[in-house]
Amino acid sequence: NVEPRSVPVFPWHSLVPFLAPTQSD
Amino acid sequence: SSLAPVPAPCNPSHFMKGAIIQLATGELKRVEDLQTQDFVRSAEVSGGLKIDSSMVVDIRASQQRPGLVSLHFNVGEQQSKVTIDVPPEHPFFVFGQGWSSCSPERTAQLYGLACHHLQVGDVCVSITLQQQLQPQQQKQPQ
Repeated sequence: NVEPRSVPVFPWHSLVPFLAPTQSD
Repeated sequence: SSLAPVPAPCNPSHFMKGAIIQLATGELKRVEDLQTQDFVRSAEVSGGLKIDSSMVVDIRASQQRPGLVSLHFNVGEQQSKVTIDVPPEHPFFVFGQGWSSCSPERTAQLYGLACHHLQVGDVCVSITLQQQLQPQQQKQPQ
């Protein structure tokens, strides 16, 4: 019997940059 | 059939064509099928995160890190200046256009993901924390 292969699922927010302005701004 | 690109250890596999992405609504979509509304809706549902519009204002080779590109953004309503160094193949989601990078050829080669060419003036999807209300701003319990 073939082991079911688990497919990784990624959260949506891992795809977009977190661009928080640095304090100096 | 063309061989599926193999994620090198340094290449994030969530950008690999066919990667399964879970939206805040619980819906599952492939990375190549995502649309602007998916990010906007997910931020609304997720509560603590906010979608910002980040306009690319300059693209140049990184001085500090050879091989990377420095992307200069104006972020959000405040137009805050943010600069990040990324590999040229790193994909960004551009409002109304979709995935874009500084080297679409390398993005296709490494991730199998079709991209537009990222340009100055493109407005990218970025996230930031939802501004917490100041205590005095919080509604008093009725």
